[in-house]
Amino acid sequence: GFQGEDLCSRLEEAERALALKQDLIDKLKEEVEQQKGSLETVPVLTAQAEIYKADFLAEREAREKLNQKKEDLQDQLTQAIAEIDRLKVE
Amino acid sequence: GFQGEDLCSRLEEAERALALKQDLIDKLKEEVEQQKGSLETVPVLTAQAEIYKADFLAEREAREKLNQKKEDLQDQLTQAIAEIDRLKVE
Amino acid sequence: SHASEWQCKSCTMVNAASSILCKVCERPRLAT
Repeated sequence: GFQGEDLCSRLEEAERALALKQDLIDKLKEEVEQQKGSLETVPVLTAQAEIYKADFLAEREAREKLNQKKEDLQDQLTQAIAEIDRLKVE
Repeated sequence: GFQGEDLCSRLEEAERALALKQDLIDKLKEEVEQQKGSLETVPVLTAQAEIYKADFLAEREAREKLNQKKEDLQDQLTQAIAEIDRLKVE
Repeated sequence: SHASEWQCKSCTMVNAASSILCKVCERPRLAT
């Protein structure tokens, strides 16, 4: 009788609530999957930054060595020019 | 009677199912939050890779210029040494 | 609408009337 009516409506309500929760679960699962896709770029970007950093450090070291060489050549040239001037005077 | 029994048990099952679905929702929400945290590193890593790339290119350009300068000095030194030898012969 | 069997809209499994969730994919009867 009335009792059954009440149970029926409560069951309807519970089943509607279940459907709503299932919709939310579906949406959250989709969001998790999308984020997983974006997260896959993290190791790639990390590796890329590491590679550029190593290249930068190598270039900087090479430039410092080259600068030293240039300084040496500059000194040798200055001495050579002084020698030429001396020889010309003689 | 029997009908009521059946409705009761189904209502109980529906309520148990609601609790389980809610647990799943809580777990998924937590996973989404955790992934959001990890995703925040993506723009940081991207910027870092860009900065190292720019530094690398700048260093390489500087090294190429320096190398050109070193070549010029090398040529001048070679000529100066030749001049010294000539002057010594005279 | 509780009397009859129902077919899951997601995996098309036909479930007993008394089932609240689909026996195969555990989705509720009214799920879209």
